[in-house]
Amino acid sequence: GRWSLAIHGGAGTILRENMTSDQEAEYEAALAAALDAGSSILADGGSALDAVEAVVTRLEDDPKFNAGRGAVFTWDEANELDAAIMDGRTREAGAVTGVTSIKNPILLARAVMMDGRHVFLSGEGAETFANERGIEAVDPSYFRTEKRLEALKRLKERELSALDVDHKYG
Amino acid sequence: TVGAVALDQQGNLAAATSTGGLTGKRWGRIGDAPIIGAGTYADNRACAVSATGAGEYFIRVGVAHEICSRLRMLEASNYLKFDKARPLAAEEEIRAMKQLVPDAVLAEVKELGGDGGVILVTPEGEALFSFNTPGMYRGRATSTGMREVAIFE
Repeated sequence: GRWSLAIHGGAGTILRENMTSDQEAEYEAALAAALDAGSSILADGGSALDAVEAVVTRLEDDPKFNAGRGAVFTWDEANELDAAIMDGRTREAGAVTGVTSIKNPILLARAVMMDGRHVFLSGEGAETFANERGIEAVDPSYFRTEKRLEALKRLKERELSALDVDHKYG
Repeated sequence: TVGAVALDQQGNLAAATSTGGLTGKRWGRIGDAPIIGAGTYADNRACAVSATGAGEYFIRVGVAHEICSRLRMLEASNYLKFDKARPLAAEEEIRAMKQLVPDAVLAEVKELGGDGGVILVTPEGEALFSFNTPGMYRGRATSTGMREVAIFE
């Protein structure tokens, strides 16, 4: 049977001159491990949904990427997480935004999709829904990394106006 | 942002995206979340897409759904039999056209001032990338033996 998988860990101003060869190797190894996790599910006849979930949970757990543990900080020094998932067979979909204590937001997005009553839940309500479904929660400090906190501090030190900070990147 | 798109052996597609958003975001901003239709979409008739980049621009263009719609129309324009005067495109030509679709949609994002990238898989098993940034952390693998990861252009 034919299967196929593509993954990403973000895009942007990623320049080779700003990355050591060790760092480059670390990122490539992390991507390869996530790729293999999804590929093995597909090669064994597993579902596309399970494959994309396996890839994304692995990348969420890896602090090198801006999702789950290692997420960037808001202006108020919080980590707010968003995730979405969609099944091409039925066009069922689930998404969550602004959650702060769900270890793997993609699992919550899938639970929203499977529940079927809603497509998009946010913030406190999404976390209540997660608790009712037994989705793993963690202390918000779990997501914190010094690298991301430093990035926020550098941004604030530039003394940008509110409009500058709210520029259109995400 | 991280994401994955897949085609399984049963012919089903799926897409998933997860993100921490933007450093320093305020006011309950959720425009950089992977909203269904903008950052994430899957339809067995067309493709599965996961996006990363300037979220608000992806919303305005409706990137993920737009790519799926155009691919569905591309398929229809080539395979509908009622237009007998129009010769069917060769398989190679269709494959090349499929890569043009995400490139064209991302060009629209760029035109508005945004940047980023997308990954997609098609029902035929192609695993495609498109991005208008200097780099994108990415990887792809297929049952035909392709397996690669890359960061830079």
